[in-house]
Amino acid sequence: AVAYEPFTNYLNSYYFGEISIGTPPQNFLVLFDTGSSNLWVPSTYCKSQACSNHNTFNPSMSSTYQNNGQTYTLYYGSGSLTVLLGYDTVTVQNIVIHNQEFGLSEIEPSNPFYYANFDGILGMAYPNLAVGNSPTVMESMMQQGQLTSPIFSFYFSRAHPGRNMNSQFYSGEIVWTPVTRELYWQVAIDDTWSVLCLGIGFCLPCSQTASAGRSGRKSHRGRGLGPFVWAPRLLARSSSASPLSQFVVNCNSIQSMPTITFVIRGSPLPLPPSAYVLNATYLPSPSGQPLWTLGDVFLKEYYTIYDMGNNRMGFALS
Amino acid sequence: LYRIILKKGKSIRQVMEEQGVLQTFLKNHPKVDPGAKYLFNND
Repeated sequence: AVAYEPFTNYLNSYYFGEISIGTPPQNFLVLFDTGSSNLWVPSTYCKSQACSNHNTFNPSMSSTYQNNGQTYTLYYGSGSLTVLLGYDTVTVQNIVIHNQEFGLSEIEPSNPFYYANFDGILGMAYPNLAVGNSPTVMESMMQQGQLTSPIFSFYFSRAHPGRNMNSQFYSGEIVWTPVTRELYWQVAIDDTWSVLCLGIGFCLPCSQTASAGRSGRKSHRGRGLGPFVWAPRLLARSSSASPLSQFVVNCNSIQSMPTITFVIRGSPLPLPPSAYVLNATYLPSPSGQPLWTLGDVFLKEYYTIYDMGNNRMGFALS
Repeated sequence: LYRIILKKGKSIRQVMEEQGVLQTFLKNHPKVDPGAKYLFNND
């Protein structure tokens, strides 16, 4: 079985969370990835160079570990990852999940995993995307009564964690929109438009969007993919690309760049240039259907709710 | 409500760039269409 997850080709994931696996618990830093559905961590079975640079799960040190015996391959853009499936107690914050299926890596490509600041990946997409036949982490939480509903959200705090934490994550109304395919968190974008288009060397949201905007393009909202907004090729044709497919803009021009407004279910969600321009913008153009990936820059502006129970997503001003 | 605090770390790109291996890596690995995973012919 395979799962195509080329996220590592983007190499732009910044936010990781701690989990533990086993009894006594062994700690790992994982990427909470809305673009995949499996949980895996490096293991002591792995002799690859990449595993030597990360925390590895030792099944013989856990009294609650059970072997599944099945091996799966996850194909990434930069190479394939082989995992052995097993079951053990997984703890996420205060949530304890018993007999959770997860992957113990056996072979990891050194490039780029050796350089990752995280150990493994915790997938938060739909179960249909997972290899193996056992429940995903979120499904297990539900089945074991840890959650009352399968819903989670991402909030980027402006404050230092633990200080001045705002209990109110959003303001205004929540815009709800249905998930258009229950694999990834894919929703439809009605339109995109900009209020100003004076950008120099960066014409991503210029007048082309008016004609392309009603073709029913889809978007995918993901955390694991990194902090960028991915635009279809037809919308990025005028951008200035560096040899590494990075689209370059003069930082002095940010003030004259457009606000991109995503219209979802009739509600405009504007994204100002200060949100989508970073010091090192990486914006390759996909050649397939017009898909946008709304990454962390969007999530920083909009508190985003992933409601698997009702197959919908919600957005509100963060 | 369970709150899971995420830590901001360095991206793989940052680390590879710091260690001077990013350019070589990107040149030697074929580009993958980021939208390929959403083309559902392989479902």
